[in-house]
Amino acid sequence: CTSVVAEDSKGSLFHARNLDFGLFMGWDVKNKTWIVTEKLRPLVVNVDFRRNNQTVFKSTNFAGYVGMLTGIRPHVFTLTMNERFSLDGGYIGILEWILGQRDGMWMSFLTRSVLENATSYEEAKKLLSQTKLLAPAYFILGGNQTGQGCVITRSRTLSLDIWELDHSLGRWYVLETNYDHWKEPLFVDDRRTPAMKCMNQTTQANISPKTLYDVLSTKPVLNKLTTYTTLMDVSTGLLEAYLRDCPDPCSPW
Amino acid sequence: HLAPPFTEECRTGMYPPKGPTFKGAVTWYTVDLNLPPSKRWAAVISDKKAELVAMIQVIRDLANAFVPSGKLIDIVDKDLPLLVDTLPYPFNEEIRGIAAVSGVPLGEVVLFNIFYEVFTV
Repeated sequence: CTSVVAEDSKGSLFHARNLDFGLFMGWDVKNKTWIVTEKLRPLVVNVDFRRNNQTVFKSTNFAGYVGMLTGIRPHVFTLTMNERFSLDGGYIGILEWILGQRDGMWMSFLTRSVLENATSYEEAKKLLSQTKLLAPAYFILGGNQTGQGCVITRSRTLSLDIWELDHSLGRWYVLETNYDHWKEPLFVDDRRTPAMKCMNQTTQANISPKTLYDVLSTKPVLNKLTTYTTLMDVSTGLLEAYLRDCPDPCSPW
Repeated sequence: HLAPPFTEECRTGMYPPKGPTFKGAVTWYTVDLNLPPSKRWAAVISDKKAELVAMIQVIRDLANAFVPSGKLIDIVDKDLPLLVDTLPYPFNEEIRGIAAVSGVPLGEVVLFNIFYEVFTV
C-alpha cells in the first residue's frame, strides 16, 4: 500500500492511497497476475454510512468486509491504514484472543469505530495511537486544519512513533508504504523513493487530488497488487475511488 | 530499469482516470446505521454475492493447496463460527448478516474479516 497526506500552499489537506493486497496468495502464470488481487477488485465498493439520513462517514471498502481500511469523516478527518509486517504479528493477537485475553482491538474494527465515533482529528489520533491492537499497523490520518497530518506507527501494544506534517521543517506531506519511515525499505520493494520523488517533483503549490492520482499511477507505486486508488479532500468531503490495473511491464509488488 | 521494482518516470495528466491502468469506477452504496446490524449490508451483499463467493472460493482453493486433506477449511468452517460470538458488537452481527445473505459459510466470512490479523507476519 501507499498512503499520503499532503497540504497545499493554501492550507488545504488532501489524502490519497493505493490499496495493495494479495502478495504470495496465488500467482496466475498465464495472465501474470495475483489471483486474490484479481478477485478482490470486483468487491470494491464505496459506502456512504448514514445515520438519521445524514452522512456520518464514507469509505472505500470490500463487500463482505465490515472493518475499514480507507475512509473520510467529511470536514473532520481522513483515515487510511497500511499493513505493517512484524514477527510479533496478528496471529499472536488472535491466539491471545482465542485464549480469552480480549483487551486488544481488531485493527479494522478500530478504524471503523474511529470513523464512526471520533469527532475531531485529535480524538482520532488519540484513539489510533493509544488503543491496544491485535496486530501492528500504520495509521495515516489527515485533519481539517493546517499541519494536521500524521503517520502513526503501531506495534500491537504501543505507539512507536507519530510522524507529523511540519512546516518549520518543510514537511508538507507524509507518505507511508509498508516500512517504518525511519528505516530503509526493503531494496526489492522500494515504492517510497519513487513516490517521494514524484511528490517533490509535483511541488506543494501544485498538489491536489488530481496530481496525487498521478503520483499513485506511477510504477512501482502502482503495481500488480494495487486493487484501487482513493482520493479524499477533507474540506469538501470528497471521496473518489478507481479500480486499477497494471499492465506489463509492471512490478509484481 | 526492468528489474523489479520496475520504475518509470513520474506520471502526469492521468486524471481523469482513463487508459490501461484504469479498470473502472467504483459503485456507491448506502449503509444505514439506524438499521439492525444484521440488515445493514443486505443491499451490498445481494449485488456482490457472486463476486464474494468467487473470492472465497479462491481462498478455499489456496487453503486446500496448502493442506490437501481439506482439514484447514474444516477448521475454518467448524471452529471460526465460534469466534464470531466473541467479536465486538455490532461487527459480530454484521458478519452474521453477511453470511446469511451471501450463503457463504459463517466461518469463511469471519476469516475474510480477520484476514489482516492473519497475514501481518
